[in-house]
Amino acid sequence: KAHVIVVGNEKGGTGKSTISMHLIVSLLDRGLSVGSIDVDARQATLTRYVGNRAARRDRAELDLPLPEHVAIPPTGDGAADCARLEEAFRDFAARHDVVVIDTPGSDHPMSRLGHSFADTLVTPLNDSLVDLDVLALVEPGTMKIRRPSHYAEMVWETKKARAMRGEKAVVDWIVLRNRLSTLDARNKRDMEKLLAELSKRVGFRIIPGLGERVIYRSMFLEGLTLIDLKKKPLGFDFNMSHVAARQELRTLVDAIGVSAAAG
Amino acid sequence: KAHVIVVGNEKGGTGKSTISMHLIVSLLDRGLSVGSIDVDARQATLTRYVGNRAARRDRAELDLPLPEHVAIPPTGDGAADCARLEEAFRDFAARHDVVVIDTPGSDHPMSRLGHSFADTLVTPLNDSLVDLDVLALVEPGTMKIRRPSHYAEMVWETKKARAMRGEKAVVDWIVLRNRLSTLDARNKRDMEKLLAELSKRVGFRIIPGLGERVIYRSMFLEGLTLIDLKKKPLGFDFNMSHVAARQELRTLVDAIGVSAAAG
Ligand SMILES: Nc1ncnc2c1ncn2[C@@H]1O[C@H](COP(=O)(O)OP(=O)(O)OP(=O)(O)O)[C@@H](O)[C@H]1O
Ligand SMILES: Nc1ncnc2c1ncn2[C@@H]1O[C@H](COP(=O)(O)OP(=O)(O)OP(=O)(O)O)[C@@H](O)[C@H]1O
Ligand SMILES: [Mg+2]
Ligand SMILES: [Mg+2]
Repeated sequence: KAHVIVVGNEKGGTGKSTISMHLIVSLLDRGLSVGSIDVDARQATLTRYVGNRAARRDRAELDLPLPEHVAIPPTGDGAADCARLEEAFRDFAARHDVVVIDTPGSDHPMSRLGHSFADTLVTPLNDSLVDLDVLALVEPGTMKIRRPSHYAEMVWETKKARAMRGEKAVVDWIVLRNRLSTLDARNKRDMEKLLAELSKRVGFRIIPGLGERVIYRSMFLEGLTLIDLKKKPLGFDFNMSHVAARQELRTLVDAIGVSAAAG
Repeated sequence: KAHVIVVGNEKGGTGKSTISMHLIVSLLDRGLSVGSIDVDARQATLTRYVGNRAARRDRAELDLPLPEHVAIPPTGDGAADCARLEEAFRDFAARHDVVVIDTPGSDHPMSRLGHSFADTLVTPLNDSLVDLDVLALVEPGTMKIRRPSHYAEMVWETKKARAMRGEKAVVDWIVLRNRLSTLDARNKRDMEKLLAELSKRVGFRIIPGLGERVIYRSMFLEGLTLIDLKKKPLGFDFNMSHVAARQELRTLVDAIGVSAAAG
């Protein structure tokens, strides 16, 4: 059975599709077979990224490993959409070492179903109290957490749905901050403190985040990631930010612990 | 009749709610009366921001101007949701100088209806080819625009809907880059070139963007913006980034040209 990684956060623009693609390429690079499912298929960022990669491979006759990919566009009929997602998921889970599922920054029955398949749920968020607001409501004066908010509640509900299906309800929920800047101490400290407090209450673990680095986004049209850059000649220059980004990704993949699980 | 500003982009996390709030406070600061409508009311970032402001005003007995605000949560019945939005909008448009509408980072009938009310549509996006992808499909090799994509198409459709209602179909569509960093020349130049080309094809104008500045997000829990900081004593320090942010906001508000329209 495959190890299932869902990348989710109802907050928009936190880095879900970017992280999905970089996880896929990292896992392929480690020799694992990967099935990827785009549940945000109207926007289709991941589908476009994978498509650009296939086109680049064909255009330049490069040896670029690819996932087996499927996009499930929403049709307006939530139940029918969920049936198609379930079918695609069961097929990939039986045939691949890892399944990576990218979800939209909004609430949809398919996204909830996708979350209920997760062995590992990866939730990126911006280093911002605005992003934290979808995980927890914070009391302004005291900076104490009043209660978990709607995305944390949704994750609880999907764990319940999983248990109702008779599957183990244990989901390894990993939260990481994304687009971290090197500036500003006070905002960062507030976020660290609040996330640490929330992780105990809601049951997720926090791992070191990803820096704000152009390398994470500049090769979208080519379908490439920094993992691919070690294969010459792709025509992109190497610098310190790439080295740091490579380490950040390795930390993320190791934290998920997939390679041990597979085959 | 009010001047209606819609802040929209189907891409998640581009800064819609942040810009909505900063526009609201800037317009209030110029002495205009503002009605604000949150069409993304499950996530409710703008509603929470305005609510935090009201709580801060009450807690510290400050003279903080507030908009008249309403949130329209989605109920699952698109037609009923749209009827409630229409009613709230007609009421605010009759009684205020400006109506600001924040929309979600996804497609929803209410969001389309909201877009069709716009005199000015403000579309923020990250300085990233990933964000550009929802506006236009770009050919990787030549960096030429193949065709507009789904958000640009949606905007066209809402202009048509507006014309079908017998209203003037002229919408002033403003696109600006957000969270601009001071680094990286090549990615920035690509974005500038592609946006300039797209603006001619699709019919929007580009204005100078907003920098990546912590001041735009660090006062969310207090309900404050940098516009409020000139009133002492709010306990936040002032620096060069605030001065630059103030100028960026002034450029945005002036580009919209509201104050001339009202009263
Ligand atoms: N670590 C990073 N460094 C620099 N840019 C980043 C990083 N992570 C993401 N981005 C950029 O931030 C924006 C948001 O990322 P992305 O589209 O992956 O988020 P998302 O959560 O999938 O958004 P949505 O909610 O729309 O699905 C994109 O423009 C992307 O290129
Ligand atoms: N100019 C800026 N400088 C620094 N941070 C910013 C800036 N603009 C927005 N942010 C931060 O970026 C994130 C996304 O902004 P925001 O939530 O306003 O976007 P949105 O488009 O409303 O997202 P959604 O699609 O979820 O509605 C938030 O964490 C916000 O605090
Ligand atoms: Mg995405
Ligand atoms: Mg928003």
